[in-house]
Amino acid sequence: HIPRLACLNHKGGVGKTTCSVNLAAGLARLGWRVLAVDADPQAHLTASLGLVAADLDGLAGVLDGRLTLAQAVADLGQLHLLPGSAALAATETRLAGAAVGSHKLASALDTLPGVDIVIIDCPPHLGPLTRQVLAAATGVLVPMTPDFLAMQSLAWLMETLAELSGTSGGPDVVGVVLNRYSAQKRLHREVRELVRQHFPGTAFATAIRENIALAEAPSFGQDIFRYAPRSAGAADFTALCRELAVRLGQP
Amino acid sequence: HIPRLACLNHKGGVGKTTCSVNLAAGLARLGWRVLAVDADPQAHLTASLGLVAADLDGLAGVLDGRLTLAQAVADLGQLHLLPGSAALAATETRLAGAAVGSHKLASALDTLPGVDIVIIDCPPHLGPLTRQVLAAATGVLVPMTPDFLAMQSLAWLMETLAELSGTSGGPDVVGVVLNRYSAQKRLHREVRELVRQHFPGTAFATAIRENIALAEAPSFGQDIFRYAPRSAGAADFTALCRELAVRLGQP
Ligand SMILES: Nc1ncnc2c1ncn2[C@@H]1O[C@H](COP(=O)(O)OP(=O)(O)OP(=O)(O)O)[C@@H](O)[C@H]1O
Ligand SMILES: Nc1ncnc2c1ncn2[C@@H]1O[C@H](COP(=O)(O)OP(=O)(O)OP(=O)(O)O)[C@@H](O)[C@H]1O
Ligand SMILES: [Mg+2]
Ligand SMILES: [Mg+2]
Repeated sequence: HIPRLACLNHKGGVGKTTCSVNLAAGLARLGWRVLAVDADPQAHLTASLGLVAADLDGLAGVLDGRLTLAQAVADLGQLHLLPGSAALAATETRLAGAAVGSHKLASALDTLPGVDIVIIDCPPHLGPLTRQVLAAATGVLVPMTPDFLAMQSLAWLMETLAELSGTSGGPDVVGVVLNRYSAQKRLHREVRELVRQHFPGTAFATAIRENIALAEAPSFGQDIFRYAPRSAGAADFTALCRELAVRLGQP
Repeated sequence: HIPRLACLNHKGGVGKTTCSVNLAAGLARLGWRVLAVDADPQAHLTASLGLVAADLDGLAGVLDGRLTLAQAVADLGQLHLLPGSAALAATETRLAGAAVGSHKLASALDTLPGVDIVIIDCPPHLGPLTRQVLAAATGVLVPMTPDFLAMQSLAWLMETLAELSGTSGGPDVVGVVLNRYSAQKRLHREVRELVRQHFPGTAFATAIRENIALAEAPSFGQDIFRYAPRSAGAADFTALCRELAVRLGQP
């Protein structure tokens, strides 16, 4: 089965979207055929790739039964995107009232050939939308910032994922991505060390450093490699993509 | 009616919790009798004030009818806290299925005398919990980081709040707090200017600068004034508290 990775963390602003867009683009540059999925009503992955979410039905249309996956997917040349939109908020409300155990996203993803990997951006909330994603995902990437509150959230998240993985065959944690890391900050070094101690083997060796180019790129609708190919952000995500490929057994 | 301010933004990691704890502590230092409310299942405001959320029923107990407000509130000396806890997640699920229009938090807050202001920390999600908060709040503070994706979220949030305020007497926007601001970064200066243009009069003159002390303080369970009284973070929040007091008509 091809890898379907959810960028997941209920802690806000840790870099789920930044990792989703730049891992998707970076893997595409390494030759992978990538499908990026925007599962957030904020539609920030969609905006980061230069599309206007308000014009697109996307994932909401698929989950609501209006569109097939093939109809909803946008071909962006370097990769394909299943867009997010504000309509996903209503979808989530409907899913909350519906029967548990629906695998709508999982079944839809089965219908698309010619894809080597799926990268799914999630909202900062473990609700019905994220549960659809978890039912479809083979693995989870956990971006986090190297600070105390993110560490608090990580503990709860890893416990929750372990339960899901154990009892109902949920996705494995493929890795933890330390984002906005600054080696000069003692707090960052300490949190990085705590992650190594408490969750050994999860953190990628590559940490993504703080780099303003990563915050500027979305305003141009570009991934970091297009926007600032010689930036620290581009270098870090290139290294992270290579490390991820090794972990997926396809270096 | 005393001010009840929700620190609200569905964009994650913009500083809702950081603003909640330091505005609460800062106003307390100016002589206000403060009730801080942690409406987030992550319970980060609670942790930032040095309490272990797992030991406390708090807001979840009040919303579920197990506790009165007086029983649930913790007296921390400088201020009072209605704690958050993971139990709030189950509460939110229950509220989602319940009839619309419940004002449980609003009624509970009415029962506590001796309070000059209520500061409410919200999760990064506009769901049933946040709607309880909005039904109880007189005003909204919107922390945001000065970047493109936060600006995207702000536009949607301001529109949503304007609808609520217009049609159903929802809370007014008291102000937008620019957080993690760095005057050296062109992106930050541009976003600050965009906020001024599109939402004139909303942004506080005081921007909270990036300051590692603000990220370290929660790990010691202390507000910034206790943890690092001479830091940029303490100086900025002191100025912000004074500006907020003026906006509330009580300088
Ligand atoms: N390494 C970095 N260096 C500089 N800026 C960054 C970095 N990573 C993320 N950012 C910026 O920080 C903000 C938050 O990141 P992002 O939106 O990717 O987090 P998120 O986890 O997807 O947030 P949410 O919980 O709201 O979905 C964005 O404006 C982004 O551009
Ligand atoms: N001005 C600042 N300088 C340095 N660090 C900051 C600043 N503001 C917030 N932080 C840190 O950034 C992280 C995110 O901030 P915070 O948790 O307050 O945001 P939030 O909006 O409450 O997040 P969530 O959406 O998850 O509730 C925290 O680790 C916090 O300590
Ligand atoms: Mg995001
Ligand atoms: Mg918070």
